[in-house]
Amino acid sequence: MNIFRLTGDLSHLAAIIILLLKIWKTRSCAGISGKSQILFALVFTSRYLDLLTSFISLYNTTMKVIYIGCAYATVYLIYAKFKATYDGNHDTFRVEFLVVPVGGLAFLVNHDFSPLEILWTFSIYLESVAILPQLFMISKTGEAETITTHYLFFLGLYRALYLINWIWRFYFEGFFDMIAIVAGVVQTILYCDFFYLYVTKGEGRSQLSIPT
Amino acid sequence: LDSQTDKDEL
Repeated sequence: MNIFRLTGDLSHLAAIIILLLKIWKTRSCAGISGKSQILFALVFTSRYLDLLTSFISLYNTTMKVIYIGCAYATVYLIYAKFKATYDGNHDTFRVEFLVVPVGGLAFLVNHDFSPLEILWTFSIYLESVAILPQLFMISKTGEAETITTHYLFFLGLYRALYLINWIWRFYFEGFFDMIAIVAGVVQTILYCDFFYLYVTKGEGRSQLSIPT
Repeated sequence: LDSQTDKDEL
C-alpha cells in the first residue's frame, strides 16, 4: 500500500458517500444517471466476488463491503425510494452498447481464463466506461448540480491517483498490470473534459453548465 | 516483462 493508492481509495469512498448523502439529504436523484449507478454496482459485484474466497486484509474486506453496500443503496434510492425524482427522460444512454462489447473483450483479453479472473477483467473494463451514461446525461441537460460535480471530481481523481500508484509500484516493486493500467488510462481520459470544466468553471457557479 | 496481477487492490 502506498500513499497514492490510499488517497485514491479515500477519494473513491468520498465520491460514493457524497452521492449517497446528496440523494438521501435532498430526497432527490435529479441529474443523476441511474444507469451509471447500476453499472457501478455491477462493477463491484463482479470484482469483489473474491470476498467469498480469499481474505487479504481487514482494510481490503471493509472497503469492498462498503463499496458494494453503498452502490446497491444508491441504486435502491434512485429506482425505488426516490424514483419519482428520477429523470429517466435524460438518462437514455444505451448501456447494452457498453456491457456487451466489454463482456466480449473480457473473454478475449485477460490474464487467465478462469471464471473469477474473467469477471475481474470484465469489472475493470466496465468501470472504465461506467461513467459514460452520467456524462451523457449531463451533456443532454447541459448542467449539473454543484454537489454532482464534486462527486464526479473525486470519482475521476481516484483512478488518476491509481495511475500514479501503478507508476510507483512499477518503479519500486516491478509490479504492473497491463489490463488495469490501460483501462485506468481510458477511464481517466474520459474525465479530462469534465476536469477542465470543473476547474475553469466550477468556482463560484451554482450550476456547471456544459456546452451541449 | 509479463504482466503480474495480484488482487490486493480495490
